[in-house]
Order: sequence, then structure tokens, then C-alpha cells
Amino acid sequence: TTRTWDYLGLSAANPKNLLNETNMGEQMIIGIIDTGVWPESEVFNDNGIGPVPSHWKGGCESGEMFNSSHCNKKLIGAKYFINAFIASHESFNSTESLDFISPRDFDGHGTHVATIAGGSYVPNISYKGLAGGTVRGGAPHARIAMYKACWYLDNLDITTCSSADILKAMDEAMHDGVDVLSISLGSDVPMYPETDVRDGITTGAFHAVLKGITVVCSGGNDGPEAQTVTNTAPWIVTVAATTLDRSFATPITLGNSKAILGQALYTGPELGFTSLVYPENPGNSNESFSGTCEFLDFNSNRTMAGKVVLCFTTSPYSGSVSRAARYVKRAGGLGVIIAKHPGYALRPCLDDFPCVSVDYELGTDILLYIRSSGSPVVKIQPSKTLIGQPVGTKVATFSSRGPNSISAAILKPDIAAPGVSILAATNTNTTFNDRGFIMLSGTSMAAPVISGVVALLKSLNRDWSPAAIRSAIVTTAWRTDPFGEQIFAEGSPRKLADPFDYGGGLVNPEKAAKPGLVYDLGLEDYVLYMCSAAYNESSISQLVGKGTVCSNPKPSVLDFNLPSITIPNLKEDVTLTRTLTNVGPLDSVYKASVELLSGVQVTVTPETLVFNSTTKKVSFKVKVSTTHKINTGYYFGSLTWSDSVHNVTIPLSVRTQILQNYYDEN
Amino acid sequence: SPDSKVHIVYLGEKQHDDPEFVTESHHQMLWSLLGSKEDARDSMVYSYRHGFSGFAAKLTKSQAKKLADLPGVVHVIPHSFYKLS
Repeated sequence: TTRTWDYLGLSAANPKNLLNETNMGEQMIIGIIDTGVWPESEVFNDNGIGPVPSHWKGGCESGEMFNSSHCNKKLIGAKYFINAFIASHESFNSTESLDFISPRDFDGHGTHVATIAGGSYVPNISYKGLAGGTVRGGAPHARIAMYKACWYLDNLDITTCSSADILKAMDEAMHDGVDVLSISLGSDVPMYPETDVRDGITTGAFHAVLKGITVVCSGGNDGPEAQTVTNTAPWIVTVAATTLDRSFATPITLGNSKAILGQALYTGPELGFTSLVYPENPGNSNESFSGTCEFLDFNSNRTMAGKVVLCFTTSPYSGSVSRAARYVKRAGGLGVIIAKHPGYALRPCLDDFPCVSVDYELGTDILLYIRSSGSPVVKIQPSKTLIGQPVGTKVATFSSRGPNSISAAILKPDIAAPGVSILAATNTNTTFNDRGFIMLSGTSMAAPVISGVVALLKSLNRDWSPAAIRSAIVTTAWRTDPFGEQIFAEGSPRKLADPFDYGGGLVNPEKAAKPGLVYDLGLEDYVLYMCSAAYNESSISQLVGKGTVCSNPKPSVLDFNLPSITIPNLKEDVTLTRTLTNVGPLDSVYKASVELLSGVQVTVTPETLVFNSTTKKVSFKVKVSTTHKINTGYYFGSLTWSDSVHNVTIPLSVRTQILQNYYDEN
Repeated sequence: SPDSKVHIVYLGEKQHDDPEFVTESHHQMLWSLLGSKEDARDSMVYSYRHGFSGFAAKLTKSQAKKLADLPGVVHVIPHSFYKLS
């Protein structure tokens, strides 16, 4: 977070900004359902923070190595829910387990997430000199309430969360009076329908949203493949992860003086010119050789001892890097250079062993040098933090992608936020932590960025519904990076980002504070959605707590008043309706403009919307037709309403399907 | 019993504002299914009573099926597991 808020333009530096106007979210309570909290961390200091908001009705539960004195005016709530976890894991032994049977955070994930959402200012923090700056949350004076529902299962060495425990945590959070619920947890694809209680988060979120609580969830880390996004209910804010404009350049100098910048979190001493090898059979040996990172242990120690080893891998996982480093180190090697696709989290290697990543192009340059030189050598210098241009912003490889596999017409993810190499607090026994701080990557880290921003927006606009807040974030998002450069989406191949990668785009907090117009949703809209999704009337009636009859013919999901238009199966002309609510100056006139989609015609009626003291809501129609003669992929465009001060932009995503419900290989 | 698993019994929006009353109704529902107050207490894992109505309980498949058929019950579903993102 030492870069996140400056990058997003949410820094206390600018005099008139969202942070100062909301007193940094001081009246807001952010509920977090996760692995618990490390209360001694400085990010939970409550210096300069006023009394606990009057609407708080929660508490601070005692337990193993945790008692109510660990709470303060920052960390105002801490509870834990383990009944279902224990009922399902007979092998779990509460007294033997490494985990704490209390709100205390054994894993470190919960503490990291809480920091990003609402951590207090902690200056002069870095990871061993890298990513230095002030750690803080999006809403530095907001209060944190931790609901621990995720537990470490010692015999399987995994951390997992029962939906029954999560639901109880959500039920308590609704009672306690949180304003935002931040949930960096995900289920596996394929998923269950939204109101199916199998997806506990989704069902609990429905009731939370109806109570005015915005629920922000991570979109999942199963990218870059399409249709992998999770937490896809239309009432949830689903978050994708981007990089920051920050990287950790690590100079590699070859014996022929060619200088290469790889990526690493290498904070050890410079490794002077050292023999460089790519393990391959020179032709006259009967030893085994492998230059594949995962199989470096096939090589004899002699091949790697005292050298820096180059290897190639097709795996995007950081595990392949650490495994390669382990093999080389065990053989007496001095460093490893991994040529890989852009991928997952950058991780340091154990004991500061030099492990540097490059892409295939640079890896091949190094390989050609090795093969053309009689005695190839290389020097590796410690990593340096690069900030700002020319470091570009990308949607992270791992960030799960749309379309929404349950209901393609509901655009998911909604929004993107930085979630790569984020420095924040953790507990002090996590591997690789530096004095209680660590860099982590994932949509787990991106979601609390949005939760912090939501806390500020809600603080400024108490009467906005969760849907209005989501709309404000989506319609004002950057579709470029904050400096106007296009955002690429990592994957093979890398491509320009589209709504299925980053929803409305990269969150722009200052603009979201004054969106001008919002696409709001009330109970009747959610009922429309469930009727359109063919949920039976009795279930819907139970959910909303009153008799509900769906209109006949049943409504179209395309008319669900989302801040996006997604048509997965366009054939005949389609006309859909949207309704805008004025949250800006009373007397406003907005004009429509459409960013065209190839081969798709879009007509907006009327083209001008007039708002005044008596007209706060206006509806309009959008007619969409295709000129394509084949089943196409998605084309993307946008629809913007502008009064020359506010631009209210929603993404348009249209796929022509002349032949419906049809799949082919081409 | 060994083949009872944690299930979530989802009843939708609360029908009453008093949480104690809501929880008591959950115990009643379970008691009528299991036949004794002790069994109901042993089976109950959670009562959801603030934001919505429902409960989590250790049930066999046949008990879950019987509950699902009761009026006012939206779903009875085995609980599932989430991972950190």
C-alpha cells in the first residue's frame, strides 16, 4: 500500500480530496471475514482517531492469546466462528493446532487485507528496503471489525473456511452495524446459482445489501482463462486485480556487457561475475541434463555447483521459481535465472538466494550468449524499486476473468484495483515477513482497496445504496492507467484489457465521489433479476420476506438496471431499458454518446436526459442490432452520458449468436 | 451419527425481529424433526437470526430431505468450503 493510494490519486497531498472531506472515513466500520487479525501490528494504532461510531453494536471476543484489551478505537471488533469447521474436521485438535482458537491471525492473510482496507498510517516501511514508503489503508481512520471464519488445518497444511461459519460471521456483522463487508475468499468454479445457499457468501450478501451494507468480494485467482470469475452475484462488488506502476528491477550483466533487467525481490549482496550455465548435453556426455526449471534436480551437482543456472519453465506459478532455486542451492549453485511467461506473484527465494525472473525473449538472449561463449559469466545485482513510467499497468495474470459463467448478461468482474506485490502488515511468524510486513499478491489484495474506497464514498453519501456506490465506482473508472496509457491484460498472449478483464476499469476514487448520475437498484430490481433468472416465486418470496409474483411474460435480464450492458446472444434486434438517478446538481442536462462496436448498431432514445428539482430519475432505451452473419466473439464499446462535467460511462459487450446455444471448435 | 454432515437450512428473510424468538423457532423445527430437545441441541451448529433466518445443523441425508420439504424452507444444502483469494 506504500504506492497504492498515490497511484490512485487518493493521497492526503491534494488539499480538497475525498480523504479530507470524509475525515478519512472515521465514521465508517469495515467488516472483514478472513483468517483473523494480529492486534499488535502498528497498522491498528488508533492515534488521532475519535470515539467509536455510535452505530457500532459489536464486540471483542476473547480466546487463545487474544482478549478484549487487544481491541481499540481502530480495531473495534474481533470475533471468531469455528463450529462448522470443527464439526467437519474430526481430526482437528484445538489444543494441538498451530492456529489460535480466537480472533488472532495465524495465517497473516486477514491482517494484510485489513491493512489495505483501513490500516492506520505507518511511515518508513519497506520489504528489506524494497517498496519503501508509508503503509496505510484506503480509509485510514475507518474502524476495522474482524470476523475470523478461516482456519488452518494442520494435517493438510491448508487454510479453509466453511460456508456455515462464513454465514454466521455475516449474520453477526449485520447485527453489529458494519457499513462495508470485505470478503477475500472464493469458491471453486463451476459455481451454484446466486440464491442457492450452497454459495453462502452470495446468500448472506443478498440480505446484507438489502440492509444497505456494500459487500465487496475478490473475483478469484484462476485467470487468465475466461469464465473463471467467482462471487458473481449481481448484488456483490466483484474485484479484479491489476499491477501498480511499480516493479522490482534486478540488473543482470552478461560477460559480453549486455545489461538485462529482470524481476526479483533480491535484497542480498551483489553476486560478482560468476560462471553461467544452461544445463544441456554438450554432446559427448552420458550424464543426464535438464534446463527445465522443474527438473533441474536431474542434473549432477557438478553441472550446477559454483554457477548461476539458467532454466526455462512454462509454469506461471511462483512455486516453479522457488523450486528451481532450491535445486540449484542444494547442488551448490550460486543463483538461478528463470525464463517464464509473465505470471503470478513475485516471491523472494529462501535465505536471499538470488533468483531472478525474465521472459522468454530475454531468456533466449542469455541462452544464445551461453552457447556462443566459451566461458559465459554473469553478474547479478540487488533489486531496485522502479515507480511510475515507464512501468505500465496490467491486469494480473492470475486475476479471474469473465464472462460470468452463471449469467453471462451480468458483467463480472465489476471493477479492478491494484493487487500485485502489495506491501501490508502480517503476523510476525509468517515466512518472508520483514518486521511484520510482507508483499502479497491476489484479488484478496485488490478487494480491500475497493472496500476502503467504498467506506470513503459511503461516508460522503450516507443515503447511497450499495448499488449506487457500485455504479459510481464503475461509471467513473479509468479505462486506461492513471496517466492515460492503455491497460494490457496479462495472458498468453497479452492483450488490451476489456470489460471481462477489468469490468468498468481501474477504480478512480476521486471521480467516484461525484459521479453525477447512478444506475441504482432497489428491492424490485433484485426481484426482477431473480424472476428473469427463473428462480421460483416461493423462493423469491422467502428471500425478500413478502409475497412476490413475477410479471408475465417474465422480465428480461437485459433490463436489470446494471451500470453495464452485456448481450451474450444477440440475434434479432434487442431493446433494453436503463434508469439513471441524478446525484449531482439538481438542474442537469446529459447527452448520450456511444463508442461503437464493430458490426453492431446501438441507438439510444432519448439522446438527451433533463433532470431538475422534480425529476430525479429518468429512463432511456437502448436498441441494439447486429449486421454480423456469423456467430461472433464479443465486441466491446461504451455508452456515456455527459453534462460536460461528469462522464457516466458504462461498458457495452455484445456477442452475435445467429445459432443460439451452439458450441463449435472454430 | 457418523454420516451426519453440517447442512445449512435457509429460511430467507426473518419473520420476526426478536433474535431469541427466531432462534427458538429454529430449535423447534429441529426438535420436531429429531424427536428430542437433546438431539436438537447436539445437532444445532448455528442459528442465523440477525440478517436473515436459518440455521446450520449436523444432519443425515434423509433428515436434510425431510427438512427441505417443510413449508417455509428455501434450501437445505450441505455446507461448502472457501479458499483465500
